[in-house]
Amino acid sequence: MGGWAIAVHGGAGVDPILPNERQEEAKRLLTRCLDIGISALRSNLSAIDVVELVVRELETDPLFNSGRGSALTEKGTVEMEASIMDGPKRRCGAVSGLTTVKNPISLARLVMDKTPHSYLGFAGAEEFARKQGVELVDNEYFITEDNVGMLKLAKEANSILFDYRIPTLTTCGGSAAMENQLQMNGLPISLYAPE
Amino acid sequence: TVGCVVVDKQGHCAAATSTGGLMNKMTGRIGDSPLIGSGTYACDLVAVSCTGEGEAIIRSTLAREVAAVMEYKGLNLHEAVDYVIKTRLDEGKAGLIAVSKNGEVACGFNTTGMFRGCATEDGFLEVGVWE
Repeated sequence: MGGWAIAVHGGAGVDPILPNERQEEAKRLLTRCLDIGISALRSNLSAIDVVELVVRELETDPLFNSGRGSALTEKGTVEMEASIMDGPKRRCGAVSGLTTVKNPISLARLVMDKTPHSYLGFAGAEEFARKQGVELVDNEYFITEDNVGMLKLAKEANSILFDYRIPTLTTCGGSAAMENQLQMNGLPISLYAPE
Repeated sequence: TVGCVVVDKQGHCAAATSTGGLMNKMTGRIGDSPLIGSGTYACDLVAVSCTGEGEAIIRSTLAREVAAVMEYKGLNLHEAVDYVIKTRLDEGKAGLIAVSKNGEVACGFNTTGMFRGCATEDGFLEVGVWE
């Protein structure tokens, strides 16, 4: 047995010209989440409880693409998804198409713990959330000003963007795309948000 | 996308992943994050959470692949992560974090960077964005 360990992520595909202050903001959030996880592990919380706890924190902060701060659909709404898996017995739970559940990861945990199923989506998942009494919020809660701007850019570029959370409008717009030769999926990297 | 993987003092592994998906995605689109074996996987050996180009991660069943090469090829955690990032993504761009039941931690990505952090019981702690 090698002792506990923890890792967190806030998405991949970072804009190479991401401003330093945005990088530092992201590092602060990751450090805070690691600290929460470390404290929980030192308090002997189980691995499954710790991953839920840490992801809830990431969902609640608007910096990365999950929960509040989620990427927007073509209609300007938020549809979230999450999953959780417990290694020892390979138990798992997953949800998709959530529009009002404040912390999707906890609903995924409830699917794992409280249903005979592995995956609930859309209306059925929302109904299950209401029955379980989890915290619900209006869809507007998840929508940030930055993301509204990024959706506008995505529509102007007629492209689907990866979930770039951190870039400012000036770093992910068309001019930045022209300056940057790196490509992902055939599109300039600067058009993507780091997932 | 955000994710967390943990191995506790008992050697039990767990993984969690949550996302809003892609900006300007079609309504009804499902990515890799909720798909067990693609964006998220945990077993008695390892826990994995992925992020990146969801459709590529789905095609490669990326998270399960890490566990599979550990089980069937006998690779250690770091070798397994390197192997799947280099050989299983085809043209896709993605990253992942992983822990093993032995308390090892690893991350890998073929994108320009990945927002990530990790810590172990022996005092190691690292937070990074780039390679």
